[in-house]
Amino acid sequence: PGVQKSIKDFYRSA
Amino acid sequence: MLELRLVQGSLLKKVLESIKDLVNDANFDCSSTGFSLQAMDSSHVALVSLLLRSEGFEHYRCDRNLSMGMNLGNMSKMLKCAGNDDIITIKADDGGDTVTFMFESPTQDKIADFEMKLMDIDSEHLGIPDAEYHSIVRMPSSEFQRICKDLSTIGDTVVISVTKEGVKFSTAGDIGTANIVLRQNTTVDKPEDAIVIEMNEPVSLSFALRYMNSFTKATPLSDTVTISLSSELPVVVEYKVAEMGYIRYYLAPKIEE
Repeated sequence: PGVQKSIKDFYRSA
Repeated sequence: MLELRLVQGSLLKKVLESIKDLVNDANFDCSSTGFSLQAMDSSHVALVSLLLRSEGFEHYRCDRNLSMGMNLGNMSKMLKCAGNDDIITIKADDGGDTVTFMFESPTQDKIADFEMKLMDIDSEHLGIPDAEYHSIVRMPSSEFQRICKDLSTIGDTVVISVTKEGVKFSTAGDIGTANIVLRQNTTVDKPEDAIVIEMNEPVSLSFALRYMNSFTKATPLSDTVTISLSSELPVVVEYKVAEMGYIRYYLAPKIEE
């Protein structure tokens, strides 16, 4: 159930 | 020149066991703050952030900021050659292409040097801003490990819900469903056995159990684990590393489209 999001959908490159 | 002497060498052994299955290659960064690592898994679903503060080392010399690319599987092989009571020293020269792990037995009657080749790793560093989390759960790490293991025999996704009733871990699979509810319990003999639920807002999120199970490899590092949840953010699963730092795992949720 649900689509797996990427961690990069939430945090940007520093 | 870098020279880090860690009396409780077993901590470094446990740290490697906690991350090597999640991440293959990573850059260890050394600065005056400490020895740190940030890396994503190959599918960019999870991220691990490690910090071992400089004050936690008996001797900490880091003349300039240094980033050392290591294959964690190979590093783990080398650290497995250290005894659990050994003192571990990490040594490297600026601009060198190797790192040396020195293992000293507590009685100083055995001293071993293992030199490992470094590698160039093109890794992406993400900025993780401080966040206010809707709910924070602290529980015994062994209990969390047990729950993740048990649920993964039933399903592949865990729904973690925090309400004023407590924290609920649920899954569903071909053979049926499972729900495990933990209530706050602070009337325990040992503080590390407590279940503390700090709920600012109710929250419910879905996560892949495969990653959660991988995070629980850090269980030997700490008696307790902290799970921070917000509906807009990846979950943070944090294990303290003695008094010197932490391993934080960030896992992106599964979201209904």
